[in-house]
Formats: sequence, structure tokens, C-alpha cells
Amino acid sequence: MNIFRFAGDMTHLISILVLLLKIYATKSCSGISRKTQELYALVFLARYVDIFTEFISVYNTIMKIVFIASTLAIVWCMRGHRVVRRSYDKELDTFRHYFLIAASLVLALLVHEKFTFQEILWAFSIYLEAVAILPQLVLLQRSGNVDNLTGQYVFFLGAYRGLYILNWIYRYFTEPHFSRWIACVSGLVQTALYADFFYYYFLSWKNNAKLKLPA
Amino acid sequence: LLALLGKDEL
Repeated sequence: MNIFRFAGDMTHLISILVLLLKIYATKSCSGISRKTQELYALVFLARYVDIFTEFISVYNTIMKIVFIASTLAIVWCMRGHRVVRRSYDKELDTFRHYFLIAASLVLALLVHEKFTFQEILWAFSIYLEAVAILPQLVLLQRSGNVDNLTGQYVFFLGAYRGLYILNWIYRYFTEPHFSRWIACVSGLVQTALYADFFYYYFLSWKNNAKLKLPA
Repeated sequence: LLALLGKDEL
């Protein structure tokens, strides 16, 4: 465990907690893409199937449970909670995320470490995580201005991926046979998706203006 | 092995 990975896990956790806070405090989920949350729930369920078979560490197991539980809680809240679901931008959150699921599944069947059920699911979860933010970014583009909690949510998610890339670089130089090219390539793609958001986020922060994304 | 393949990551 290196500092980059630990910091990455913490910012990932913070991003989910910020989202839970926003929904719980404002009893509103406007500006949040439910499809992105459903994709993340799928990512964690597909990736953590080994939670019962492979014990790596207490930290690892606890974090997996927290990620699955919090993401499912967000999805449940956005679907089931009477008050919250009324504020869901149904007509704006129209990204056809089933294509993302299908594409990730096909890619996982083609490119994986080993052709076993668990490996295919793991590769699927890695590819899906890379594109899961797309419905959220499209929703932000459409809704134009971004309320600061949602902006912070995407910011922390981007920071988590950026820190993980530093973690992979660190591990590449410190561990002789570290090979995680599937996650590295996919992680780079995902971080690139955030790049333009970071650019506008930084501009809005610098000009102390509301975050406006170009339509 | 898990660590080498990065499967020890979240």
C-alpha cells in the first residue's frame, strides 16, 4: 500500500460521501446522473465478486463493502425515495448507458488476463468504470451550470483516478513484475475524460465564477 | 500473485 493508492481510495470515498451528503442534505438529486450511479454500482458488484473468496486485507474488504453499500444506497435513494426521485432530471439524463455496458462486456470478452468468469468480470468492471462518468458529464453539459457539490463530486472522482495513475507508476518502478496494463490503459482513458472537466473547473475556480460548461 | 496483478487494489 503506497500513499498514492491510499490517497486515491480516500478521495474516491470522499466523492461518494459528498454525493450522499448532497442528496441527503438537499433531499434533491438534480444535476446527478442516475445512470452513472447505476453503472458504478455495476462496476463494484462485478469487481468485488471475489470479496468472499479472496481475503486480501481487512482494509480491502471493508472498503469494498463500503463502496458497494454506498453506491447502492445512492441508486436506491434516486429510484425509491419519494422526495428525492422527484428532482431527478429524467429528461436530461438520456445517455444510452446500455451501450456502455454492452461495449465493456464485449471488450472484456476480447481483452482479459485469463478467460475465467472472475477475470472477465474484473476486466468488464475496469472498462465500465472508465466510461461510467460519461452520462454524468453529458448531464452536466446539458444542465449548463453545475452546483458546487456535484462539481466537487466529479472533481474528487477525477482526483481518485489521477492518484491511482501515480500509484501505478510508483508500483511499476518499485515492484519488479507489476503488470496492470489493462487497468492502466483504461485508467488513462478515464482520466482523459476528466481532463476537459478539470480545465473548466479550474477556470471557474480561478475566475471565481459559476462553473459554466460550453454547450 | 494477486498483488503482482494489481488485484489487491480496489
